[in-house]
Formats: sequence, structure tokens, C-alpha cells
Amino acid sequence: LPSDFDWRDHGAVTGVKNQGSCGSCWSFSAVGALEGAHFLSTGELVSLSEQQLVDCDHECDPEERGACDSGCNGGLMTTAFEYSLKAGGLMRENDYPYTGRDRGPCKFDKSKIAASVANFSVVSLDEEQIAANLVKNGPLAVGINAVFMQTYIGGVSCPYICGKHLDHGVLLVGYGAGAYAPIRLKEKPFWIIKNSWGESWGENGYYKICRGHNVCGVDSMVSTVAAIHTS
Amino acid sequence: EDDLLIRQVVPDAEEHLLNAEHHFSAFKAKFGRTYATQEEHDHRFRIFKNNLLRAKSHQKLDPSAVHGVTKFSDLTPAEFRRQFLGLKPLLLPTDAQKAPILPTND
Repeated sequence: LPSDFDWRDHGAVTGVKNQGSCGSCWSFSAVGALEGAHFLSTGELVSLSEQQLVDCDHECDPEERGACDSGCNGGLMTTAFEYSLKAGGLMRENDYPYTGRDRGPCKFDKSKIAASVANFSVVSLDEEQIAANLVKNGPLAVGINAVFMQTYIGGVSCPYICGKHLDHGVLLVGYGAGAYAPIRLKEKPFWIIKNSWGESWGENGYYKICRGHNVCGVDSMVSTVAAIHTS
Repeated sequence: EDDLLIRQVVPDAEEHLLNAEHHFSAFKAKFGRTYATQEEHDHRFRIFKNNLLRAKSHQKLDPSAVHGVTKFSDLTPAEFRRQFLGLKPLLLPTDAQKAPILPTND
């Protein structure tokens, strides 16, 4: 594995998006992963539609009663992949733009599918495997505890204490070997995470969190998706 | 005891938040915030001051990052969770296909 890796340098990541006041982070995470997978399978970077998931994806987890994707009220990346697989794929952002509002009618047009899911899987709770899957398969959809993200401005977040309860869906796009941590007086490796709160948040919309200890639960809900070429 | 390089010389109490009103004015200007009533304004200012303290606490707990005023600084933690998070509280489904173990040497 390379010591540093960033899918942004390879053209697999679209610009930072903004979910607005809507609990649709799960759709941005899933769509980001599929955008990257589609890039790997076709060489073409296409911005895909989160609003399609918000409006049309009501997929439920078969094991958990009531755990269904429900637009601005939340959802899961794995069930979003399941929906995308069943529906046939996702449309382009331009063809089905984001409004940040739910309860709208589903306007999915199968003739305008831009990217399709071939399969998806979950990655083990092992940081070397997460890094290997990132490098091999593209950006990964991950869950995280976002408690420190409300006040985050920049740098590598590495809180001494952070809950493992996952409440936010984001996109893992890379990692770095080390950044200086002044209090700990050592270099710390970190993950590079794309968020969906616009470019005015964090480091131009991105978050860095330290690697090595499942900090804020970042290693515990990781999924990867593969795309097939459709257009 | 907090920092090897900088010694704090002002008290910790909330009333000593330096220039909280100035910070709130700058926050409103930067993020285009307006409030419909004076009550709402005062309510948001109280939340903002609490969030300044939270940012300070986060800074102590997370010294390698920078924490401070963000566009979410006039929201309570509950409002922030409700409006800007949204991952269902569920672990990965047990029947999900597991990614094959990849070689990581060389």
C-alpha cells in the first residue's frame, strides 16, 4: 500500500456538495462511493443524483423493523446500494437535481440511468483492509460519530474521547502518512473524508481524522461498491 | 496544565468569554444569519455562547485539530443532529456480503 493516497488526485471525486438542512448524509455518502466506482469502471467522472435516493429509495433493512431509508429523516448507505441495484441505477445530478426537501414524488426515469451498481460489500474492521479496499475499489462509504464535527475548522481531528455511536454518513477518499500533532509531539496518520456540508465547512468541505484506533467509530461501518458501465 | 506553550491568564467562567457579542456579530455577517424576533436573537446568542464553550472544550479534547465558530454555532447539539446528520442507528446488516481480504504487503 502507498504511504499516502488520495482519490482526488486521480480524478475520482466530484466537488463538495451541500445537503442543506436535511438528514440526507447517507445519500451523499452512497452516491460519492458510486461516483468513484463508476469512474474506476468507465474512466468518466459523473455527478450522480442524491435526490433520487431521497425521493425514491424507501428500502428497508430486512432484519431491523422500521430501519428504512427515508429521505431527510435518515437512511443507510448499504440499503441505498440495495435500492440502486434493484432500481437499475442512478441518474445524473443534472437530470435529477438536489432540492434538500423530501416527500416529493419520485421522478426517476429509467431511460436516464447514468451509473449502475454491480455489487457491494462491507469491509472488515481492520484499517489495513480499509486502506486496501480504498486503493483497489475507490472511495468508501463510512459511518462516523459527528460530535466533534460541529465545531471543526481544520487540522487532524484525534480526540482523546469520542463516542462510537454512528450518526453521520461520509465518504472516505484517502489517507496520509502523518501530520504533526503538537500536544502528542509526533506524526499521526490520518484518513481524508469528504463531507456534504459545503465548501465553507472544515478544510474546503473535507475532514481529517486520525487513523489507528477506530476514532469516532470511523472503521466500524465501511462499505464498498462496484459499478457497471451503462452509458 | 492545558498547554505546554501557552498559559491561560483569564478565568474560565462563561461571563468572561471575550467579546462574545463581537463574535456573534461576525458570525451573523459571515453566514448571513438573521432572526425574526428579538427573543429568537437572544435565544440564538445564548446557544452561540454555549457553543463557544463547547468549541473550547473540544479544543482541549482534540488538540491536533482546530475548533471554533462554524456555520453551526447557533444550533444546539440536538438541532444539529436533527438537521445535518441522518445516519440510521443501525450496525451493518449481518447478511451483507463481506469484501474479500486483500493482500496489504508490497
